[in-house]
Amino acid sequence: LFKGTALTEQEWEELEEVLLRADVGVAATQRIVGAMRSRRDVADGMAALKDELVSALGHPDRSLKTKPGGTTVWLITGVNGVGKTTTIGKLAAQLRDEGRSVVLAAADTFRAAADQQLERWAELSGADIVKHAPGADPAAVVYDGVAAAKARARDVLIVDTAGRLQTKKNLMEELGKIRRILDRETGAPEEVLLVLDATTGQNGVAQARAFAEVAGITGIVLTKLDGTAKGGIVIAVQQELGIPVKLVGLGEGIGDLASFDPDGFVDDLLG
Amino acid sequence: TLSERIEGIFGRLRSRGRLSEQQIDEVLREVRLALLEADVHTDVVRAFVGRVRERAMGEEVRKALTPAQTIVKIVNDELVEILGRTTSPLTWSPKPPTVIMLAGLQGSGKTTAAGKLARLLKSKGKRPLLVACDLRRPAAVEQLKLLGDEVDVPVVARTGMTAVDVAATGVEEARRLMRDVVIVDTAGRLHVDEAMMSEAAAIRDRIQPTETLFVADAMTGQDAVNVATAFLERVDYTGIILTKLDGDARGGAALSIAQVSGRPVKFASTGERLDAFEPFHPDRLASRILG
Ligand SMILES: Nc1nc2c(ncn2[C@@H]2O[C@H](COP(=O)(O)OP(=O)(O)OP(=O)(O)O)[C@@H](O)[C@H]2O)c(=O)[nH]1
Ligand SMILES: Nc1nc2c(ncn2[C@@H]2O[C@H](COP(=O)(O)OP(=O)(O)OP(=O)(O)O)[C@@H](O)[C@H]2O)c(=O)[nH]1
Ligand SMILES: [Mg+2]
Ligand SMILES: [Mg+2]
Repeated sequence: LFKGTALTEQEWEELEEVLLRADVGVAATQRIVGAMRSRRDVADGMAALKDELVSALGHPDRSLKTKPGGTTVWLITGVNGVGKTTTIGKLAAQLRDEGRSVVLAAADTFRAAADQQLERWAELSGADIVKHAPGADPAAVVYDGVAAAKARARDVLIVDTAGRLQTKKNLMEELGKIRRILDRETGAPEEVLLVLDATTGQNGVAQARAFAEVAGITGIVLTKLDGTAKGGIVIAVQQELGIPVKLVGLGEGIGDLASFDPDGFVDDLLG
Repeated sequence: TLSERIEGIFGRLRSRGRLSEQQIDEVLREVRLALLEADVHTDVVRAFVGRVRERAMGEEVRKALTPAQTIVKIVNDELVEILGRTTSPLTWSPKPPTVIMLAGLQGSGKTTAAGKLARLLKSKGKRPLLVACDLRRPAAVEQLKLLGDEVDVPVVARTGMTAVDVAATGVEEARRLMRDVVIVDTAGRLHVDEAMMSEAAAIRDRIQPTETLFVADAMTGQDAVNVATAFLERVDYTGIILTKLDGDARGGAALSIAQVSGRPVKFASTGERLDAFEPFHPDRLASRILG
């Protein structure tokens, strides 16, 4: 689109607009465009922008960690309705396809039919499930999940948690407690994943910051990328917090999960 | 806050008497940044700032004793204007039952909103009936049934039928059981999923709702315009429910959605519990968006 030895003011604004529209946010957009403008050699605006975005996403380790010779533990967190439970179903199916045995811990004991929803995913993915009565202490489900995974020598324990807005101090403390239980019982979880909805605006960065503080986030699952939202907030999450995207959700079906490809992501973002 | 930033500009520029165009441009820059940081869509921001600029150049600011405060008031007025100026009540059908359909993206809070609406209307002396038309999501029907139990409102659920047929059955049941309002929960769907958008339109055609409420998450970013426009065109809605307002998202998506749809926000969901639900107050969201 933009060719020539220097971009006009109008062309710079158009590049900013692309980023703002993608939920990259004002601050990150100013950083990125600022970095581009300080380069003398911007001939092709879109190509330069692509380079800038890909480099902003960096080269962190995007693999999901496992524990050799023991039970791998993955803790799944995030605000309400982002796709935690569905993502767990997809992960369990992927693990089964890799020949690994899975236990799911239904530690969302609050929301109506949360256990039944996870139970259905356990059926579909061939995983075991540990659940208590609705209203039970989530910590008790976590303890039982760990015990079951060890007793049955399962390869992976995935812990589903209730959605919680990061503004809810008591719920964030509950999550911290769940993290500490896992630390004591099995050692630090191999992954503590924050599920972010691609339609989320700037609040996504606040979510990542708060969840990182309380639970220590090792990676992001960016869901609902099959919609039209670009999920640009993950750029600020990487730049400001150093938290990498590991997985993307591409639909509601059991197979709709893929590893994060920065190049493809940036191509889609720039449309 | 934006008003503090605007006051700061006037303080810094030490103006007495008439505002210069430079001062106004500086103020408008702050307004633009505040709205973008609040997730308002870039096009909506552009049009909004244009309108504020026009008013800021006019008599009311020129003659104001405190121009900074006048501009803040203009911004606030323009926001409230878009958001619907006052609370907007439900429309009732002249011939019962009133049918209310809920629609929106995955995870926006529809099923919970159905329970909340049922609880609210029951507390106002209505006889609501809930209808479970999400046949896709695992345990969606169970979820609605549990919410119905919690508020002591009956739930219509059927297997072996399409969502459209369940919806129609729900309305028939309302007549049979003499329930005066039917609340139809539907599956979350993407605006770019042609089959699901056709289903939503088919449900609407079949049950002819008096109110179709678009349920939108307050933390939605720029995509709000794409979604709101597509749902308006394919499903059409008469009002909006804004959810998860108990978070700290600024909620600019609400402005974008109200602007592009011209529909009023009717309800605010402010928590996970079923009693965290109230008529929407535009002035409260206006000050929240401005930060
Ligand atoms: N289109 C699409 N929908 C998704 C994706 N991931 C999850 N969903 C849908 O999003 C909705 C919410 O998913 P859940 O798994 O219940 O989300 P959650 O985070 O566990 O929700 P809570 O436990 O209530 O906080 C469901 O309708 C899912 O089918 C995705 O990648 N794409
Ligand atoms: N904090 C908070 N959570 C809410 C609010 N409204 C709904 N939720 C939560 O958001 C999550 C999603 O709510 P649902 O009612 O399942 O959303 P949905 O739109 O029916 O989801 P799908 O049917 O999968 O599209 C649940 O965890 C709800 O408890 C709200 O106002 N505040
Ligand atoms: Mg869940
Ligand atoms: Mg639902």
